[in-house]
Amino acid sequence: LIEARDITKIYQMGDMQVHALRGATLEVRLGELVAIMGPSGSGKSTLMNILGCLDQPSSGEYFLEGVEIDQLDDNQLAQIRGRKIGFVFQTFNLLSRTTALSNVELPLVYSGMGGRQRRKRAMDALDAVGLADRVHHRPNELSGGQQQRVAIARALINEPSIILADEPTGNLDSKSGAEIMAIFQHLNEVRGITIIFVTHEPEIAQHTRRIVSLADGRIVDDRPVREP
Amino acid sequence: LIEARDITKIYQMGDMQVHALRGATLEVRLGELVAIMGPSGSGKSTLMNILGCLDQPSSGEYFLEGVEIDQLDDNQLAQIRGRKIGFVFQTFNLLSRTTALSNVELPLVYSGMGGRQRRKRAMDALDAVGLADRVHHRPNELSGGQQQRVAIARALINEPSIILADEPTGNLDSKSGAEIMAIFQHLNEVRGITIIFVTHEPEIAQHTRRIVSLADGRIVDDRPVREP
Ligand SMILES: Nc1ncnc2c1ncn2[C@@H]1O[C@H](COP(=O)(O)OP(=O)(O)OP(=O)(O)O)[C@@H](O)[C@H]1O
Ligand SMILES: Nc1ncnc2c1ncn2[C@@H]1O[C@H](COP(=O)(O)OP(=O)(O)OP(=O)(O)O)[C@@H](O)[C@H]1O
Ligand SMILES: [Mg+2]
Ligand SMILES: [Mg+2]
Repeated sequence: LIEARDITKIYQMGDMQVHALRGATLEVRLGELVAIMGPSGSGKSTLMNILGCLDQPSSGEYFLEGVEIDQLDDNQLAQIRGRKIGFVFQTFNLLSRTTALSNVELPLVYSGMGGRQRRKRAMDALDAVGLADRVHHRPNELSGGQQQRVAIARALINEPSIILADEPTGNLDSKSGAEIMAIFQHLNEVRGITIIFVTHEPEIAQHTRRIVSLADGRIVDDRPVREP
Repeated sequence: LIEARDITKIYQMGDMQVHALRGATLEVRLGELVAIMGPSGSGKSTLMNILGCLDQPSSGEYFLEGVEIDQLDDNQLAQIRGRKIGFVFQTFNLLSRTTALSNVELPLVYSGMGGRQRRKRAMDALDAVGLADRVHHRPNELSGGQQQRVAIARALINEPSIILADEPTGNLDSKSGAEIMAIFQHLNEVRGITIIFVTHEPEIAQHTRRIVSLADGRIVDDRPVREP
């Protein structure tokens, strides 16, 4: 259960202020599949970073499973990020000096999993996103869409209970994009994982059950997806 | 006029070979507006880098305006890249320590334009892509789609005769994407600039006059866009 109340985010730039979020209130229940849409610069990534405990709001409260996030210390936050949440970044954020396989193994290193089991799990995750033949490539030896898929595999590897994906299909052709969406839908419908993702593509949003729309730092719409 | 004949690109990975391009032949005339489509990993960015003189093929020939590119020295190549070609990278490649404005000014610095005129031109270019109020932000103070638009403004600033754009609307909502496409179409129809861009979105490709399709390192289709 995600509960964000009246979240603002203000960046100070010299003597000017940028209001990235101007009071966003959002509730997401366990097992939901939610799409966040809105124009470029409307605050989607800013909101996702706050929901993912990667950033703090300037004001407002954020509760994750009933726990108020700004009351937690760094260790507790790291635990939540590592175990509960899988985050797919809009710009991937892969480690450039190591292979796809090592990148995907990384969350399992932090959670203390043994080497052989870790490697098998990472191989399976890369296979699931169609990259079985690219596991030893480093990010700059991968296409844009392949890098995006490594970032997705890494986010799923710890079997988090919440997945936050910031435009996970932006660099993918429709077929690869559909394969990724099928993975997300399976995780949501079969394993009950709560999934929130940002997308610019209406056809992708149509496959979710709820669409939250942002504009200029505010939530301007929040409605269920109508069955066609 | 772009003439690429039987272009291959092979990456050596240890004792394995990755065939990113397996013999691509492509001719593009002055003033064309061409979309390149294909699955993730099919060789689109690799082909674009070769067309943009940023990379060399493993075999095959590439002629740009009748000049055989592999006969040129580094200086001549730099001239072509700086003056003739505007390149929008799939992963933006902005300088992270400097502002949007400085990033966009950079090609004009290299072409020797004076400071005041350079600044005015860069301000106009950023205004044209809707970023007038973000000129002093650095890339990590910009949204994904805003970074993409800075990369687009930078590619246009030198008024190149050829624009190569690798998924220029991948991070943009449909409205911002349509605004960018309108800029490209204007440059093509009114100023006669030759434009080749990679896209995953069929609706965007429909606004061009020719669609080249890649699969597994080969050009598998090349046809005009039929009027609806
Ligand atoms: N430096 C490299 N070393 C090894 N293989 C590479 C390298 N660069 C690219 N590749 C491989 O070459 C193939 C083509 O890559 P390319 O970036 O051209 O694909 P693309 O069509 O642009 O894909 P996308 O739509 O995902 O951006 C991919 O399978 C990729 O893994
Ligand atoms: N560190 C920062 N300093 C100043 N302004 C910032 C900073 N980070 C983001 N912004 C601004 O906050 C606004 C919201 O940014 P955000 O990244 O959340 O947008 P977005 O909706 O994800 O856009 P996109 O669809 O382009 O990715 C943007 O206008 C951006 O310029
Ligand atoms: Mg964003
Ligand atoms: Mg590419």
